[in-house]
Amino acid sequence: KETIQSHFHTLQLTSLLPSSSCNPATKGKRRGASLEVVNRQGPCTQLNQKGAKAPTLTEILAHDQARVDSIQARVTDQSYDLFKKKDKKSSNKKKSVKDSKANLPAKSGLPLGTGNYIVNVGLGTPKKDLSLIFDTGSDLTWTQCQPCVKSCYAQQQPIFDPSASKTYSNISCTSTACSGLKSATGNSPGCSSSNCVYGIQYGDSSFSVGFFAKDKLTLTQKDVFDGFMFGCGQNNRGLFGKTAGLIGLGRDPLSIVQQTAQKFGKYFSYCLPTSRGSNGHLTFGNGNGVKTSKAVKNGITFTPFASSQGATFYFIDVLGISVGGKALSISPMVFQNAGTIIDSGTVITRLPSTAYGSLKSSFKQFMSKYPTAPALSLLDTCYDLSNYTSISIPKISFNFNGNANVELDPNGILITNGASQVCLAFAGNGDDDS
Amino acid sequence: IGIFGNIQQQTLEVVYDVAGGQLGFGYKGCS
Repeated sequence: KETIQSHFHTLQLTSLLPSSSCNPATKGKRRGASLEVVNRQGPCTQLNQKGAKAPTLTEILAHDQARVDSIQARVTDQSYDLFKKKDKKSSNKKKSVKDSKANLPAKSGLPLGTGNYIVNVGLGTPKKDLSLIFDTGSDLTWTQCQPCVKSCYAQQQPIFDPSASKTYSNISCTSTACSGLKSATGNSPGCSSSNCVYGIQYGDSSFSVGFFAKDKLTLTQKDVFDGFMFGCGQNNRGLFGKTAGLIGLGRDPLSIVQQTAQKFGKYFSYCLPTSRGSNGHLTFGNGNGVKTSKAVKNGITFTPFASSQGATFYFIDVLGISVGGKALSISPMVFQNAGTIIDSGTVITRLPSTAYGSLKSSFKQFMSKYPTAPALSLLDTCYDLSNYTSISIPKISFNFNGNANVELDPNGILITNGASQVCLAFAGNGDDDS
Repeated sequence: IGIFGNIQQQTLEVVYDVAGGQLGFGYKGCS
């Protein structure tokens, strides 16, 4: 009995299924500037109302694969560039770091803004509220802008009108910020009547093109940033749902993390709610004052970023995985050879092929009493649980560098397409070196 | 490249201490 309690989750199947009721708890005390995060398919989103058709799980998984393909292509390109820079490193260290960003290939696709999680921010004077996709896998923040010279997709809120904002201004082509778009977007900026023009293209051909601009950004009443640089999109198309655009939480100097660094010390945190949950948040700063580099917080276990592999994504080192209390027999080299990033926009965790095979095999043994179901897109380990109300599943833990052990929530182990198709929410890469 | 995706991050408190070069995880971040 003790083993079952320690190494298994026993739960009601309904706890994995989506809920239709939004019940946010009263906002508790949270340090820093805190924004509400909602799941786009969850109970608290307002973006799927008025008869809008929510994407199916199969569609979500297809978009997810496009995003992963795009991330992997971009990281591969970056690694190539970083290797090229090694020779220069000894002669001019600072220049080498800068160059490794400046030499990003223009052809690379950026991650697809699948956008499962959304935050609301205010832009302009007077401020207009915008629901933006929340993305740690890209850098530029952009929103659709009037007059939508070429094209805008349908969004829930009114499209931002720069002419109605007293604090809006375009950024000049000759500015340093304009040059910085190359690393933030992967594309060289353009110029129109001395105004800087950005273009950002995603893995599935989604894109946004428009003026690179500045305006007042309001995160909370107390947290207002004059001159926030963002993309004012005049030609936008793709899988952005009814959101107004995207908020880039990556590491590039143009990301919101870097632009608000003076106040928040490049520190942010979030909780992503489940499809039944109502209390997600995105919080900038740690509430301990600015520029706190050695953050310590009760109950938080830390792993160092693996920064050696490039500066766009957030790399971390996975050392091992446990299933049902048993460490899988996977050489740490399997994870080290591939590298791992954490991304708020990718849905399903991708593992090196060998690691996924081991995880799947162990999980199947623990789940052998349940009837199997057909595969669902990239998910190949599925069960028909329609005859069960309560189920028992093995706990899964990740061991990250720095002895950081993280046990996943049951919602992080299984994904449901109804009770008759409940799948292990992991997938393998094509090979160990991808 | 492996990717730690958002399904697996659900309900965790995920802390990005970019200046400190570290990523933190805590439990019950949404409660």
